[in-house]
Amino acid sequence: AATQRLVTKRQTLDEAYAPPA
Amino acid sequence: QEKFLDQALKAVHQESFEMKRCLDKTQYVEAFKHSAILLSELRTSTLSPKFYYRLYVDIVNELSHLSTTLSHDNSSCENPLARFNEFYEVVQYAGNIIPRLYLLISVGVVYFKIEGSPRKEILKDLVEMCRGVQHPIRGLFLRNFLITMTKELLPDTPVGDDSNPAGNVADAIEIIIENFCEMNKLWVRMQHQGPSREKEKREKERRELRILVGTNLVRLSQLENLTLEMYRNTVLPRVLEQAVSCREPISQEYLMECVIQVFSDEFHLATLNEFLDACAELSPEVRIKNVLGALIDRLAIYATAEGSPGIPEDIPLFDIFSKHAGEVIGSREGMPPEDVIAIQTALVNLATKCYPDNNSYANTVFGSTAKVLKTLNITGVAPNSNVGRELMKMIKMPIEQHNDIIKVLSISELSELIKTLNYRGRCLIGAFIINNILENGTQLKEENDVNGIFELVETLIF
Amino acid sequence: WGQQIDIYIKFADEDTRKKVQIRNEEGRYEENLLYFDGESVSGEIAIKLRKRNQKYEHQGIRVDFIGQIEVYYDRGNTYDFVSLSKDLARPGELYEDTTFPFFFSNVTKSYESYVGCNVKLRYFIRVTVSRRITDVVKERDVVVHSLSCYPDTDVNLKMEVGIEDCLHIEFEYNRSRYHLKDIIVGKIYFLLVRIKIKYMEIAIIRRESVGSGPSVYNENENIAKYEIMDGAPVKGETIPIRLFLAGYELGPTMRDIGKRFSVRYFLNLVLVDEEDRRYFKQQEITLYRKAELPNRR
Repeated sequence: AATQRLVTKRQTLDEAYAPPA
Repeated sequence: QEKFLDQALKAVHQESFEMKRCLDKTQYVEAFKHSAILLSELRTSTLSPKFYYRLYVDIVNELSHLSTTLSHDNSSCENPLARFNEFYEVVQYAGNIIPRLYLLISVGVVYFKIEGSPRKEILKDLVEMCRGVQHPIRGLFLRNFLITMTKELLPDTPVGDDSNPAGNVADAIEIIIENFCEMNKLWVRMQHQGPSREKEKREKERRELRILVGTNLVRLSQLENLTLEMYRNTVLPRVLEQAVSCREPISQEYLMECVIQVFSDEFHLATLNEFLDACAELSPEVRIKNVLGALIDRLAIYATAEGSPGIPEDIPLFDIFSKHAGEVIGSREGMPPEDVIAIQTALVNLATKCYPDNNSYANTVFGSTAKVLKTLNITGVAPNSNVGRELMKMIKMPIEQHNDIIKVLSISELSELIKTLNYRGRCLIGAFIINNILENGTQLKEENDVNGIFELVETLIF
Repeated sequence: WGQQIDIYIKFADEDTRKKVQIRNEEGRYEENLLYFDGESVSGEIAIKLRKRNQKYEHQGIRVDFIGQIEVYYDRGNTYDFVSLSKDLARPGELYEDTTFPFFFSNVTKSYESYVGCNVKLRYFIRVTVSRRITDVVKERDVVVHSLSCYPDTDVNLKMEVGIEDCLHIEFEYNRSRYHLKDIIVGKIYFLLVRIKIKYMEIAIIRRESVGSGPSVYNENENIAKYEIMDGAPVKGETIPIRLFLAGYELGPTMRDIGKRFSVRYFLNLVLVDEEDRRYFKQQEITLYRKAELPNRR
């Protein structure tokens, strides 16, 4: 129970490295 | 900064004292509370990366006392599994995320070591929960703490071996790469923070922190069961994907150099095309000559090292590098000529070290360099200019490598390149050649050899 | 002047029955016996005479089990939703210390005990010794917990919310109903981020609503603040949420209790930007006290 998480959506590479908008 | 750091350290030491007192009395939950307070100092925004690092080191040192005591006290506990299951939950009651995650990692590492604990879940959980820290500096240090603390825990058994409840080397690779991706993302994000007038300061700070990101690659390279196939199919593509996609020169240059440094020569030889293809996609601001130079130097050392099997015959090393160097240079329109020559120098280094008995490779490079300079209308190069320094290095290289001027004479294009230098440059080269002959006692027995040398040193003679 | 008495209320299974702590109006903790709906309430009342060899006249002794709602701003008007009474003695005299047993069988206790900002709901035993001028009254509280059992299948709470061209998020919590020792597991996915976020937290808010119709008075109380993100994310980022309710003093959701008050709980997702502007999204959740399954051999 102490390690429960929801599945995360994958972030695209473009999103990951884009400068903050 | 010193004042801020002193204030923070004072608070840290006060709470650490209380933490230790509680641990001595086995009041673990109270100890966690004091630990959370001392860890709260890592929430600061007032310290620069250098000073934050000093604070981090001190705090980690104090926190190690908690981990050690918890580990030690396990032996006298009736049901350590239940206890640590509870501790893993209790530390998550901490209201602030930074102290919570540092505590989670500290407790998680001890929990991991208990027989029967959900090891795979713990490792995965620690990596995933760190997503909550999106602040670049705080996130980098947190994830560095994670990768440091889990060093001995990563499963390093071959794929297919189910003996380790934490998984096998494939799971370890996944964890490290996930952590690496997040850290590189945070590191690159630093570049975009703050006003543009502080760009240089930011870049300097980023360079100070690069080792935090590189540690992930070091950890990958330390996996004993990392096979060439895994490196080629999983590790390298994922790392290169991050390096290329981040489109940020400081990160790109460092990551490429780091890959070259930490992984083995055999891995590099087997994945040259992939690596060099990625080089062609790097940002124009990346000093690609450093990257290519580093790789070539590495392989050249490998080729000539005592006991080394040398470059496999089925790997046309020079052709591969030559082709990719050409592509890299061709794709970068604004590449300074000195960088072009630096890349050519690296190729000469490769040719002379890896193929010492075959000067045709070196000759090709000299020929193409002379053509490039002609195309760029570069003549009369001063030896102390940027271009000149690189040219001098390039010309001297086969002479220093062979220490036998007779062998160097077969590099017919060498004289063409010498002619691109100015008077002083040609004199310096001439003197260099003559000194080399004298130092090595090279004997000139053939008329052709003498004529060849006279051609190289003709400026001095005239 | 005259004889005086001390009244002691003792419950039958006081030594074995579980005790729980409850915060009183002054904010201090009290420990009381725990009862559940349908349980009988029994015990004995001891009346001790302070002076020896002096009789004590009374007009009757009565014991009541009362469940009561009291609104603080209207103290005179309490509402007794449970009122059970037993006469212990007819008018007469007491010459010595006397004990009276009492037994209330299978008492309905529909609501959970509650002490809030403006209202409280309590259960207590009241002993009344009637006298000519002033009655002697003694009360002793008990705590009642209401248990619920919901099926494991429950819909998650998932919603997209945002401010146009500024901030769009999708939040998801794994359930809409949580028991008091449950874990809120969720995530926040950032669809658009064009503000400089400093941090994000989840607050648990208790809203106490007293009254009905147009004269409802709401009071919000921040029970917890839990930081779930430090720093500024970019588009595509997913931030995990794992919030342990056991770490907080919570009670179950109470809806329209005695048509007088409600206690509801909300999760308040708050994003704070660099200029300390707060962007929030509130979502009601149902909290309940879980009925523990009996141990089966």
